[in-house]
Amino acid sequence: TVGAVARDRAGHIAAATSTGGMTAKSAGRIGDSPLIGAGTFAANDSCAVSATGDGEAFIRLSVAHEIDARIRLAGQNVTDAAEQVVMKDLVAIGGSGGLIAIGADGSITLPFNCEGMYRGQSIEGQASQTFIY
Amino acid sequence: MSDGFALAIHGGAGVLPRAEMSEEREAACHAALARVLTAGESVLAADGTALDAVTAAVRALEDEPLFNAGRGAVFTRAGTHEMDAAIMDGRDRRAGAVAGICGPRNPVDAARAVMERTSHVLMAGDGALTVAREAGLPFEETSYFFTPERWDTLQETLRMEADGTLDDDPSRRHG
Repeated sequence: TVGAVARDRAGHIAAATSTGGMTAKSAGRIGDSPLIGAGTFAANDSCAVSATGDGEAFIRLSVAHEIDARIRLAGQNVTDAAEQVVMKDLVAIGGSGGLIAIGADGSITLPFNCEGMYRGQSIEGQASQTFIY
Repeated sequence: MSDGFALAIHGGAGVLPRAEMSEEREAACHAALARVLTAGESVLAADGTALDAVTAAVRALEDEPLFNAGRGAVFTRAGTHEMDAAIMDGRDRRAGAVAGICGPRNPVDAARAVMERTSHVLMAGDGALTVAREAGLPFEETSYFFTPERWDTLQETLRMEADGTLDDDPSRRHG
């Protein structure tokens, strides 16, 4: 699975996710990536989320929407909201994986609860960074 | 926090234990991630929209055989490819998604076509492909999405299933 989240200079945000699925999946199995609110979400310019991991767990937890809900209803920032969902809520139901998220203020968070991920980030005025595991 | 643009990308989960990744592969992955960042940054630096930036970044990720989407798509147990993609605009809750398709070179463009050319959010199968064709998106033969590494992974997985040695590593469930 691959994905991107962004905030532009006008302060608007967006998310996109794409996947070829998990190896040897059953034909017709669809994971969280194309499900708005599970693997992909960006609404009201509050946060944008793109996820990768155990798709069924991400669907059951509505991971991306859950992060947005924590921001809107509990007043959390995007980093704390994503940390809670990935490191605690997902783990509690046996889900492994991670996500990338960006807040309305341009804050980026990249949490994951498994062995490793491929990541990159770019913030205007700073050097771009790429990460493996 | 920043008043300027910001972009984050992910190339999915690692399929190799860290200790088994060669220096050459690690360098190739860093280089690929940097190319993807450049694709999105160039949009944002030109005062483009976040929507166009994530489209460009994901398109670049899909074009990259190292990562699991589009050109590096994994195989179903039937030896076929099925791709999914989604996109959402934070300004107005517009969203588009496709599922269970194979053909469009860049599935994210098919998702965006659903968002921009239909009143729907998620389309699957032949209907999604029709939207992509009507949008004039480039299509590829199945051979375009074949990579030897993904094929070998499928064969190894099926072999381990058959002889009862497939472990329950949760990473096997990662898309």
